[in-house]
Amino acid sequence: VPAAPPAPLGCDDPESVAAAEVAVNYINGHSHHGYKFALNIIKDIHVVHQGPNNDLIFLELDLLETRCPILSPTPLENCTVRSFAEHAVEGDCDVKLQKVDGTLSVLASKCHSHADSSEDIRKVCPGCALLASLNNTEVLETVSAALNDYNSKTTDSYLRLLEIGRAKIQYHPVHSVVTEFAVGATNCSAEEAKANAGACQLLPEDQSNFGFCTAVMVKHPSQDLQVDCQLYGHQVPAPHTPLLSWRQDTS
Amino acid sequence: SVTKRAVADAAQHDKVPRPVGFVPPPPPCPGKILHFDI
Repeated sequence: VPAAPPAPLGCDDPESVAAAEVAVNYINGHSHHGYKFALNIIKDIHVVHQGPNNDLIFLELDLLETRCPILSPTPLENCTVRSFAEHAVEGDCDVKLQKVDGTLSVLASKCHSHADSSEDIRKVCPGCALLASLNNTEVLETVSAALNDYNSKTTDSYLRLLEIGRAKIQYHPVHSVVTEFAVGATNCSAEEAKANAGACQLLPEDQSNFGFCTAVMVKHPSQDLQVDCQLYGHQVPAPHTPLLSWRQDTS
Repeated sequence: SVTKRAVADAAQHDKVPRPVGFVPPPPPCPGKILHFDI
């Protein structure tokens, strides 16, 4: 009598959790936009035996967006998952892995991300701000004003916009626009950029040349703009600044 | 000629007496929700 086939792998089995961890790290490592995602649910797992110590593993995962931008050096386990009230974004991913002699490697992955429905948010939090389109006029105005404001006050490198990561607009009780956007340091200081910003080039693609800003523009009842930028690494040292001191955090 | 014999109904699993305190295993999938369900 042939041996019974092994019981199907459960989604919460250690082997499944290990495969999901490899898959999520691969997805975050190969994404260049937006934010890091964390595992929420292992929806399904299917193992196809290829031979001795050789399996193909098909995973279906539900991920949730964290607050860490994709370029942030913060490790994923230290990244907070955006809460439901923050208008969470979910990622549906299908990942194919191979496990040879116990070593897992990702062969292919496909993800679709989508924001939670506004209706769901309103049911739970009627007054919560909702995600806005990234090319919304108010959002673009806020990002532009915030970056100009930051560059006008900084004594460090002139920052250029890389991408808008997220934006929310609230109308009551205060009309406000909250944005998050990725920036890149350039080869100019902010002072030099005042003369000719067009000549400022982005520094080579290195994590330390990137940063992330959050900006809040209040429009009604009073006008107010707050911007906070955090750069991940070194700055273009101003000529008079001794090398050691520019490692200070700029936020 | 072919005759069809009556066969008793197959026993239904849920009618099999379970030992006291028996907890059925969790379904293999989907797994548990680590954060919240969206």
